[in-house]
Amino acid sequence: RLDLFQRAFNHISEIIGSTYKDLTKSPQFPLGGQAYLDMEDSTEPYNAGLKYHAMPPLKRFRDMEHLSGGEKTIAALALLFAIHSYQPSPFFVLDEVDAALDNVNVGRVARYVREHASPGMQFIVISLKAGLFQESETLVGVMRDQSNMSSRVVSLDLRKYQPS
Amino acid sequence: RLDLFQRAFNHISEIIGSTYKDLTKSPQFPLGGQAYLDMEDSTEPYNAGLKYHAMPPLKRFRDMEHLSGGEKTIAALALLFAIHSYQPSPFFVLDEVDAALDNVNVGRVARYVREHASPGMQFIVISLKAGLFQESETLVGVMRDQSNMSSRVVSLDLRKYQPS
Amino acid sequence: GKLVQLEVFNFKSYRGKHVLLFGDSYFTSIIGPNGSGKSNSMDAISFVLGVKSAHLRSTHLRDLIYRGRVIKNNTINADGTVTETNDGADAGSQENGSQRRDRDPQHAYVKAIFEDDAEQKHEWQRSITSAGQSEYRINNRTVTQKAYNDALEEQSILVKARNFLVFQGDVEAVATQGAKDLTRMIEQIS
Amino acid sequence: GKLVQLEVFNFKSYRGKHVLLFGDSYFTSIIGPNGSGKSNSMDAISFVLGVKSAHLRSTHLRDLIYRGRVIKNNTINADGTVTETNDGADAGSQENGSQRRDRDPQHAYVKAIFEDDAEQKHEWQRSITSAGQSEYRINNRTVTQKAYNDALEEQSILVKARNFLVFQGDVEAVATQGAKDLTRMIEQIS
Ligand SMILES: Nc1ncnc2c1ncn2[C@@H]1O[C@H](COP(=O)(O)OP(=O)(O)OP(=O)(O)O)[C@@H](O)[C@H]1O
Ligand SMILES: Nc1ncnc2c1ncn2[C@@H]1O[C@H](COP(=O)(O)OP(=O)(O)OP(=O)(O)O)[C@@H](O)[C@H]1O
Ligand SMILES: [Mg+2]
Ligand SMILES: [Mg+2]
Repeated sequence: RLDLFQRAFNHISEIIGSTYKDLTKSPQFPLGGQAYLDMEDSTEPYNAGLKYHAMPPLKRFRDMEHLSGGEKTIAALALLFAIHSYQPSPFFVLDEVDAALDNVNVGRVARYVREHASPGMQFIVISLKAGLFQESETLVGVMRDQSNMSSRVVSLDLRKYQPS
Repeated sequence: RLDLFQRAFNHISEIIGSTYKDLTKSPQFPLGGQAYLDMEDSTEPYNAGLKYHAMPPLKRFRDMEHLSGGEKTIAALALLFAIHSYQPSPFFVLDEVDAALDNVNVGRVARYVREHASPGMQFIVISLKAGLFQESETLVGVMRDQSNMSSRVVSLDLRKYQPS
Repeated sequence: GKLVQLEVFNFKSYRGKHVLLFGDSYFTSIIGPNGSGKSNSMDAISFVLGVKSAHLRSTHLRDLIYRGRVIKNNTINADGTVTETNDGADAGSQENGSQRRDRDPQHAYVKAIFEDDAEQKHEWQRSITSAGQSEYRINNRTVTQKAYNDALEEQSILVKARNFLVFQGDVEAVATQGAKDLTRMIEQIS
Repeated sequence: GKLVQLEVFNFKSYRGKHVLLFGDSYFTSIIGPNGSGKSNSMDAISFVLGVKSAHLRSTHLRDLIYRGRVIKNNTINADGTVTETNDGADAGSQENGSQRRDRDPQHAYVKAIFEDDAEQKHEWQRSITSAGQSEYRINNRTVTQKAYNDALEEQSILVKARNFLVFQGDVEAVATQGAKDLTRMIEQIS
């Protein structure tokens, strides 16, 4: 049990840094930010506290609580994607995770999802932001059908309209 | 004490309906939705539970918990504005209250704020959405000054650029 | 593997049968106005995978069954109180209350079609019976809840961990969660 | 009345003195990228009105004072552990740790200029002293916390109720709050 946990922890620790970097890098900060997992008590890890630290580029280390709404969201997504890489469920369902993100960060998440969407990692994303959903392969449009007092859906394959 | 509370309650009850209507009306639903305040125990009101109900147009009554993120936000804003009308503080500060709103609802909130912003009701709104902040009289732009490791602000008077 | 489509029947705001087609897309976005039913579609995915109704904004399974307008219409009177009156807008509203309520569907289901890495299709269906109970079917054969959960686990879908489902409003808490929650999160997948 | 401007000094992410000018605008929007300092400006408004630091994402008043980069730089090693090393990027980082820490400011303030309905200007300033205490000034005269709060109440600013401050992420809870919270909310303003 300890061994399983340790293996999961090691894998995620190794990948969280590059995942967070992928979500925070930019022309001014090609190296992105820094993130790591801390284990508080290494004799009985599965009983210990795990602590997650994320530092946006050029910001000093402080408690996660002090990050802004958008910064917390990016840090959270990095952790989710890193955990997923260890025990990948075949798909991810994300409901409006971009609510607190400005357009630049929406673009970074869109790029990350586009680059990682593939067999073994299917993304199903609910979003109100064109910056994110315009990058999808398929759109499922949901609308309220007043006369029937029901939701209705229609699917649209965007790949038809995109350059290969 | 009972009397003061009753007066506040009566006033807010009377205005919540029209406030919610203002925030939910549209060409298809010129009457908007319905909202009201319910008092559970009228012998000792300030000890009783007050219950707030809001129903978007054409939706049947159900618990507030069942409303969607955007519907809850609109209902919450209506209640805040109704409460404010009874004991108006001179200004309102709202931080990203539009996070869950689609573009149509952002437009409704922008219109409501524009129509009510006046002496006695100053709105200071933090927003990532152009649909909302483009309607302001003044913009305060905040940016991160990397070289100084500090936030910086600049104010812009939009009225110069708007038709009277 | 990937989720190819989701078929919902009388589930939350979806009256009757509706099909959400994902196809062979690895990046699908669900879009639409506030209140249209997007989060309800995520509830449908979670539901069909066996997530408890407590996590689906519903205390009872019955809340997940589509409910149309009742004949009761809440009218707000001048004094702010509410009167329930007959709703003239619904077909058949001349009938009495008990008949109208019988018109609300009594059962519902969600069926997912999942294609595994060998391109084999699996049909997973979870229903809510008129008794308000869950029923599970794999490829149209009724199975126990445990067998259903095992079949999902075989496809690396670990429902208990729910790491791959991020509900509306929940994402920021992933970053600020306490040490013990994070440990448990990783424990569940190891 | 209206808030005409806010002057912040070493408050949260605002190093040194900065002026947020609202002027005679009744609809001002504060905009900018994630992490730039928008919510911090709302914290400044709340702070100068006397709101407790617990509501400002800070446990202690001291957390509200600007803190620059420390000479410690967290480096992540190949094995994932973290080493604290000197940060070459800061001026004066050759000095030892205690000297660098002294470079962080030891006090901060926020000053609001409020114009009442008679077009009279009021200056309300709240400072954090190097002892980590709050100090209150009205028109540059030091006053007690009670006098400060009374002056605000005279302008219909009821800080205890905080109804006019909606912090990031809080709005939806206003609609779903329990009955007792709603009662208390209305009680506070009656
Ligand atoms: N059992 C049910 N029967 C009928 N309608 C329901 C049922 N449960 C929920 N609804 C309706 O579904 C709507 C909410 O849908 P949903 O939460 O999916 O919206 P959404 O598209 O996610 O919106 P948003 O963008 O605001 O988050 C509500 O208006 C609610 O009344
Ligand atoms: N005492 C302090 N000294 C220096 N920087 C601080 C201090 N307290 C907070 N910060 C920094 O301020 C930043 C957060 O700013 P703020 O919450 O105002 O952002 P925001 O503009 O609201 O962003 P978002 O749009 O993501 O909500 C964080 O990066 C944090 O590190
Ligand atoms: Mg939703
Ligand atoms: Mg913010």
